Amino acid sequence: TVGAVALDNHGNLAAATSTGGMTNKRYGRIGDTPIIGAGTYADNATCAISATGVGEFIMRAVLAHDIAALMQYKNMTLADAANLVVMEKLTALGGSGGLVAIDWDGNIVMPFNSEGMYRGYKLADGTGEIAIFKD
Amino acid sequence: MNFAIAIHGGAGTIRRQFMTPEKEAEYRAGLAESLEAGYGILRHGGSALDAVMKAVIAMENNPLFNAGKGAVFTHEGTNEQDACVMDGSTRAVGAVAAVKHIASPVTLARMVMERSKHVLLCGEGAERFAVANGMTLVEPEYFYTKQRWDQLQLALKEEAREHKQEAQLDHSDHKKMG
Repeated sequence: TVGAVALDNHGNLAAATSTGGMTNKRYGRIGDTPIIGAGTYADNATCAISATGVGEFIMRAVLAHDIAALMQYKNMTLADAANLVVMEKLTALGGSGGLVAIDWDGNIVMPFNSEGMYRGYKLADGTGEIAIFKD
Repeated sequence: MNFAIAIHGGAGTIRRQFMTPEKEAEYRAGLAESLEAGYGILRHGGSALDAVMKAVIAMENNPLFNAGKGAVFTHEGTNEQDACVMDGSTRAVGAVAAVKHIASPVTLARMVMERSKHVLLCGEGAERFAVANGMTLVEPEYFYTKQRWDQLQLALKEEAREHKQEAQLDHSDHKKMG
């Protein structure tokens, strides 16, 4: 699975995700990627999110919208909401994976509970990072 | 100026012990290419929507990643892909599922968002929509990579071995019928 989230100069957010699914899948199985609010979500009022991992768990957690809802209704920061949903809720469900997310203020988080996640970010000032494993 | 972009290239099958320095360099280069593609749009005043599209398309075109060219194989040896794009300014969204002949599923997802009254199209219907809107379908060979094909063969072998073992065990879960 691949994905991206962005904030532009006009204050607009967007998210996109694309995937080949899982090796050896059958029966027309569809994962979280095209399920709005599970694997992909964007709302200028809160954040934009693209997820990756075992789709069945991400769908059951309604992962992306859950983070946006915690920000909207509980005034949580993106970092707090994303960590709660990925590191606690998704983990408790037995799911493995992670996400990249950005909020309306340009804060970026990339939490995951798997061994690694191919990921990277870049800010307006040109600073950024590309990483694969936790360390 | 306050713009930024973040990308991911998947999390499912990364194992540190199988990551060689050469492989890691390839992945980092692929991620950098995607990041720069999206960042370039933002730096020139482009929209977040165009930036995430550009970043994802770069990875769809890179056989290293499980999307577009380089997508994994289904049990039947086909490639079946899903994609979604969402615009936070309007909460407009488009998605496609189980498409088999689309080189860039995220491009078709955006087409669904912008040119249909629907949100999610799947399978043959999604591909008919693609053709009706001028998108060219690709042959299944477009998605083939040896690495992904070998992964499927390995998965099929493991599956066959597991079934054989289960059949030989009295305590198989399938035999716990109450």
